[in-house]
Amino acid sequence: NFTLDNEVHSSFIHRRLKSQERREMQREILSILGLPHRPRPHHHGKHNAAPMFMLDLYNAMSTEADEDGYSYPYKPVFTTQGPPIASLQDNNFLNDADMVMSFVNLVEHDKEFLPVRRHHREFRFDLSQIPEGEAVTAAEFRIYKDFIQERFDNETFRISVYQVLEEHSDRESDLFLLDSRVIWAAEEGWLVFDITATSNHWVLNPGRNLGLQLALESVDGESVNPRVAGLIGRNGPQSKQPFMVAFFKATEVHIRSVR
Amino acid sequence: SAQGGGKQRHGNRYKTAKGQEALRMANIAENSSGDQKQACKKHELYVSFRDLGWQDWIIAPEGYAAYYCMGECAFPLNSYMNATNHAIVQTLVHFINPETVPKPCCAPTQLHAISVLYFDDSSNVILKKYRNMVVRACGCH
Repeated sequence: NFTLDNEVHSSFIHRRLKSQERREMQREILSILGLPHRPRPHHHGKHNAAPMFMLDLYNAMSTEADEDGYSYPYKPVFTTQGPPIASLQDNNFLNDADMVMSFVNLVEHDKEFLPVRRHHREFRFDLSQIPEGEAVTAAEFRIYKDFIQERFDNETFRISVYQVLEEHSDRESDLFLLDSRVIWAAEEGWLVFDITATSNHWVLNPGRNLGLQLALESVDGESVNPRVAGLIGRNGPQSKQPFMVAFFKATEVHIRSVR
Repeated sequence: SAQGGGKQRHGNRYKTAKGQEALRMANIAENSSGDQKQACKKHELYVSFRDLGWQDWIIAPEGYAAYYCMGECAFPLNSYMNATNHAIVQTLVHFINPETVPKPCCAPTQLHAISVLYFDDSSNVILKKYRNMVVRACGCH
């Protein structure tokens, strides 16, 4: 295939570009892509959860580009075992999206390891890198739940996701409940929480972006360590790390600057 | 115009005759021309992100067939693909006044979008749809 492709494409460029020409071409293509400079990602593991999820979206968009629309891949390719827990969402926001962006979790240590009464886990996402002129139409927080063998299959937990409103040094943070649901111990796959309103709030008020908190309770209302229930954290495999994904619609036409 | 006088009508008739003569002459010149120029059509230009050394931040695609339009929009335009009505008029005017009025341009008539998946500086991943990036069809404008 490579030979065939090479033959087809070699009809135009017959020679290697000189380094100056190559730089010029790089600059022009970056301008077309609307980027001020070439990004230099620090950790760019392409097999991490977020890049793989995004690649799945890319493939869905590419393969069905000529059709009327594309469907949200509710069973991501990287979910190797068991059905995904996440419910299917409306496809429209994906069809309408001009841009989709995933955000890595910036919290280095799970609070669950600290001696606190209430087990919880914190997540933070830097939304300052969103290009100008893009409005959030939908946003999700995604966390993977592994199957836990030590637990009874019929055991359930209540999982709650909160937006952190204010932090205090002497007491627990002020929280706003975003979503709460019951999960089975035997379930396995990605849990998806709608955080559209919160994301919009963070974009408009970057100083109020204090992240999310996740807490787990047993049926008796006792606080449960998320790790015990199989929720993957920082120490888990890279392909199952929690992340955030947001869908955008362009609010203004991108005009390239005059050079 | 319905308001035109006899003198003007005569002028128009004269101009039309002049135009037709110009067209006839141009047609002969075009057909007898030794160097047959290539007609306006789509050509492939592959932009390789790999060759640009961007594999570390562009996840997909490896590159894309951008295409470009090249060739001549020569008389008679009806035989060329996708010539706009205005391009045909433009050709006629060019023949009447070749020094000042240019021929129609060979340019894209249909463009497509592509999606690019890449890392930003913070290792977040962006999937962006770029509209009007790939030429689907060329034509004379």
